[in-house]
Amino acid sequence: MIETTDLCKEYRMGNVTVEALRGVTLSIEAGEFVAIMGPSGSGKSTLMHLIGCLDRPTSGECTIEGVEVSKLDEYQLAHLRNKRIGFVFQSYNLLARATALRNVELPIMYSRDAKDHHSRRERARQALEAVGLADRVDHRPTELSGGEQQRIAIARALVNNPDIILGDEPTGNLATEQGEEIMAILQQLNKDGRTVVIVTHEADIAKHTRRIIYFRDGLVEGEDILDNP
Amino acid sequence: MIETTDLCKEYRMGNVTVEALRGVTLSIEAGEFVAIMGPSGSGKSTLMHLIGCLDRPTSGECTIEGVEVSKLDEYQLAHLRNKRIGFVFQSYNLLARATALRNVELPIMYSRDAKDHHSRRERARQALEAVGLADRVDHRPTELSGGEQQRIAIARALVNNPDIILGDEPTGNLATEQGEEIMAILQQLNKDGRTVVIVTHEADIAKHTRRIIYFRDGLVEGEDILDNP
Ligand SMILES: Nc1ncnc2c1ncn2[C@@H]1O[C@H](COP(=O)(O)OP(=O)(O)OP(=O)(O)O)[C@@H](O)[C@H]1O
Ligand SMILES: Nc1ncnc2c1ncn2[C@@H]1O[C@H](COP(=O)(O)OP(=O)(O)OP(=O)(O)O)[C@@H](O)[C@H]1O
Ligand SMILES: [Mg+2]
Ligand SMILES: [Mg+2]
Repeated sequence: MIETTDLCKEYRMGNVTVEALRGVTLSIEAGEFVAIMGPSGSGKSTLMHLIGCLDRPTSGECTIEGVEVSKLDEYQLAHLRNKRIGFVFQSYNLLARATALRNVELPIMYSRDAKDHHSRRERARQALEAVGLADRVDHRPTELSGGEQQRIAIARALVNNPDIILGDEPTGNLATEQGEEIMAILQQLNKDGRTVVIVTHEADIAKHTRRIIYFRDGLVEGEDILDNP
Repeated sequence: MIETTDLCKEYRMGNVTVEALRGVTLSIEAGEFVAIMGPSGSGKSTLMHLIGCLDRPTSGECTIEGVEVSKLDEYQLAHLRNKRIGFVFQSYNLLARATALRNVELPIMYSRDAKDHHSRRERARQALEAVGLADRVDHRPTELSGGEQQRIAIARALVNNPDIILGDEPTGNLATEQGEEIMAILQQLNKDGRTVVIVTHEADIAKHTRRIIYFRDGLVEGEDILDNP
């Protein structure tokens, strides 16, 4: 489902090069529930952007659902992202001037499927209801708390029923009880067959998954298999 | 040091009113080390903005170091904020086009004290070094990981040696080890006599403080005293 081989990513800034990923090889099967943990700056978000088809590697290979992503053009990449992948960004990336409802409708608006557009408003409402924000649909991001913005980002990632859900610190701004509610949603989606990968720094969140991959300095350092259903 | 009496804050949006704080009365002595916990949307950031002199209440009183803040004009409020209070925002509020170094220098640039300006660059470097970012001084926020941005926000809050440190989820994007390093910095500052108040949703972080205040639906629900040095 998701495979990387010797994946490297460098950021160039003038005469300085930051080696964010230094040869990452890993494999995630369809239907897995995986957590990625590691110190700040160890390359977790960089990896998520590459497997989420939001960026291209400097070298190495990245294969999503059997497709080598460096062989796709921008148009095919955008289609894969929109149809197959739901991404929760570490800093949410919400449109500041749009309401919660419009932010969640956005992925549906990119669909080329006409019937998607008829049900768009209703599906966005349901997604917001599922994360407890039914009474915040008309608020803009600046009129919402940190945890509410995070939940909009989660709702938006799920509204297109993606096969693969990638969450970069999806519960970072949520208190324990609400973090557990989000994990319950992700667990259910995983039981329904979706592949879920989350970056988290909280062990209490990671313990809901079935495998934890540890990062350090741009490399995979090790992993744990958890005895969960 | 920090006292609120029946503090209320309403947000008006068209014909909808959100009651973010519904009568909060609390008192924090100089030198205390306090955590504030509670569900997403319960009013924690709103309270922090009021006691940080970044916003005004709808009703009720807020007194900082003996001064009733609603009696201050904008100029006096800005001076109090700059000299006395260090604020770590939940969404960092960094200048996107400035380097890490310039972002941390910013509070010193507002000082009216000439000798502050001579030592500015050096003090900013030291603050960044204290949070482990000595080798990221020339990066801009978009060229940094989430946890690195968070640590710049922390360095900026501390660079003016404030009496009161207010941190809104200061370790939200930091893995356990680095979260502990930040708590060690805050603990040392507290031992040196500073008042530290942090919002956190992680019990492991809150256990470093000496008192936890619990929020729910815009009100204080209760508190715990912790047996810490
Ligand atoms: N500018 C605003 N306009 C309208 N409503 C707002 C505004 N800012 C906050 N709110 C609402 O006020 C309530 C309290 O917000 P606040 O940011 O204080 O919560 P919080 O406890 O910090 O939550 P979190 O843990 O998610 O950061 C929320 O329900 C939010 O929707
Ligand atoms: N656009 C960029 N330009 C230059 N350097 C970058 C850029 N983006 C990230 N970096 C650097 O690459 C490294 C890895 O960043 P990444 O965002 O993947 O870390 P992370 O593991 O997600 O950290 P965190 O837990 O703090 O979110 C960091 O040291 C960061 O400074
Ligand atoms: Mg990250
Ligand atoms: Mg908040």
